[in-house]
Amino acid sequence: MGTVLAVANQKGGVGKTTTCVNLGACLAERGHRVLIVDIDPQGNATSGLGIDRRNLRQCVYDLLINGIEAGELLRETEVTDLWLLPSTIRLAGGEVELATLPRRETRLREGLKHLVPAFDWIFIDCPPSLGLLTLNALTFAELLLIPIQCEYYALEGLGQLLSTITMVRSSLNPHLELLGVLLTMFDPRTNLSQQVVDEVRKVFGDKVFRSIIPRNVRLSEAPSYGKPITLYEGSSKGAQAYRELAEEVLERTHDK
Amino acid sequence: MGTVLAVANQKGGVGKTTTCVNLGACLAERGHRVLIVDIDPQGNATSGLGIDRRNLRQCVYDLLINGIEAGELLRETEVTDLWLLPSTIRLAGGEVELATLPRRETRLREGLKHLVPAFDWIFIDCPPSLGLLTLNALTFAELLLIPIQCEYYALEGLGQLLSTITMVRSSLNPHLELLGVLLTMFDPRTNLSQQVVDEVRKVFGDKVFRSIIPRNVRLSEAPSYGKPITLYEGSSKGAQAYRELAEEVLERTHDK
Ligand SMILES: Nc1ncnc2c1ncn2[C@@H]1O[C@H](COP(=O)(O)OP(=O)(O)OP(=O)(O)O)[C@@H](O)[C@H]1O
Ligand SMILES: Nc1ncnc2c1ncn2[C@@H]1O[C@H](COP(=O)(O)OP(=O)(O)OP(=O)(O)O)[C@@H](O)[C@H]1O
Ligand SMILES: [Mg+2]
Ligand SMILES: [Mg+2]
Repeated sequence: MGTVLAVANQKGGVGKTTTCVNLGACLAERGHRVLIVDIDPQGNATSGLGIDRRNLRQCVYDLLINGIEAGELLRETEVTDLWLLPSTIRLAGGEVELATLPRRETRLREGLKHLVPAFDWIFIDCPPSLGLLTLNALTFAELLLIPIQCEYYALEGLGQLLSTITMVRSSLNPHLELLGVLLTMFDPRTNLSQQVVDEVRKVFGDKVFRSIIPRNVRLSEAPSYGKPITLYEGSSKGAQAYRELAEEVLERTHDK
Repeated sequence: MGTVLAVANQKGGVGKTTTCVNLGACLAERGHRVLIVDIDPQGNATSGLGIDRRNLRQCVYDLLINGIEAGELLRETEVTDLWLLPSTIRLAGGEVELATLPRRETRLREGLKHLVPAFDWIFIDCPPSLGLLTLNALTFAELLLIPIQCEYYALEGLGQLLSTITMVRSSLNPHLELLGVLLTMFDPRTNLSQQVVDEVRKVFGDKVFRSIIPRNVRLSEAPSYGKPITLYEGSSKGAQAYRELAEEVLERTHDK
């Protein structure tokens, strides 16, 4: 039975997409069947996995708004056992349209829950906001992973995110649990990075993953080739860090 | 008569707040009267200017939703002639509430237009989305500055942003003009940075500012002291780059 994991943080540019794509690829490398659901209208996870958004006639918008069968929307990627439910620019108007529909927070869950047994993992890449698209992800997910950039501003929005999780848990999805907090873009040359790590550990304790993702230029180059880091440069520090994270995620969930 | 400038890009983490705070401080340093309006619920511009959000009883939410007089909400900052209209976590629910109100796209303009003559510049720091808060900014502004990070994913969302601008111009604000595109977090050690610069110049031509903001750790440290770069480390490369940008912004607008 698959595990549904939302990767969310309304702060922008903290590594949500990079984590979805690369953690997904590392788990697929170990033989897990992984589906990545891109619900960000920017479609970065879609292009980061080499799918050309301009050629897509249908996407997650059609699942959320038109009730199209999810199975018809799934795409294979270059990585064995790694599948994608893509997003396109049509999703940009999706949040406003979704607001007018019945069961607006649960349409992602309704449209995908029958596919859960077909995968070991379903990752949902969220946009940088706490609107209806992210709410749909938090309502469907049983686990949440929060990437936090090792930067000062990244600490600011955590209160808002945690209160949204509490709200979701009390009204839409009582099963939602925080799997962990992931520190990203760590730069050992700056004091700021270490200060943020210390601060986040103080607030989240052992919810913080031991693995820290370093700032690594290979991670930011890989999307321009449409490949996850494991295919683009498997021996890089970025690939190793995400493999270590995959190991930890499996440790934390093995008894589930 | 003041110039209203929106700093927007729905891609997250590209340097919108950093540009508002530091370009604002550089213009104030030259004797211009500047107001920074923070309409991002995360309130990074508010804390980046040293204002403690927890102590604020009222903020931009009260202007947008409760029609409170803007003058009562303005705060002085540590920088002479640099003022702030702060945001707090209360704004997080603001977008949904705004959607139910009459004249929902023009409430920022209605609430602030009488203050325009009191400032030389009004900068609006937008959240990483194209929802009602950003629409309010684009409806009020006459000029738009788009920061673009020197990263691959940053190129992806431009089509969406440009089509939003076209929509705003045709229905809400025919005067909106693109002042320029600013390249940020340029890292000379990577090929990727230069590739993005070349690509953005190809698409935007001379709309791209000559000044490029380098990746500079002082810029990311300054917010943790609540100071813009001009007060935190005036001789840093980050401060120099934003001063050069200020010069160029004045060149581009002097005949206005
Ligand atoms: N560890 C890393 N080292 C270097 N660059 C990174 C790293 N992680 C992410 N990046 C780059 O930083 C930028 C932001 O990351 P990413 O797009 O994954 O964040 P995000 O949270 O998904 O952003 P958004 O809020 O816009 O959805 C991207 O250009 C990405 O390639
Ligand atoms: N030129 C730079 N050099 C180094 N760090 C930078 C630079 N510009 C911005 N930063 C840092 O990068 C992060 C993202 O920048 P910033 O928060 O200004 O982007 P944003 O577009 O406002 O993000 P959001 O989409 O969440 O509003 C911040 O932690 C900031 O301190
Ligand atoms: Mg993303
Ligand atoms: Mg910002």
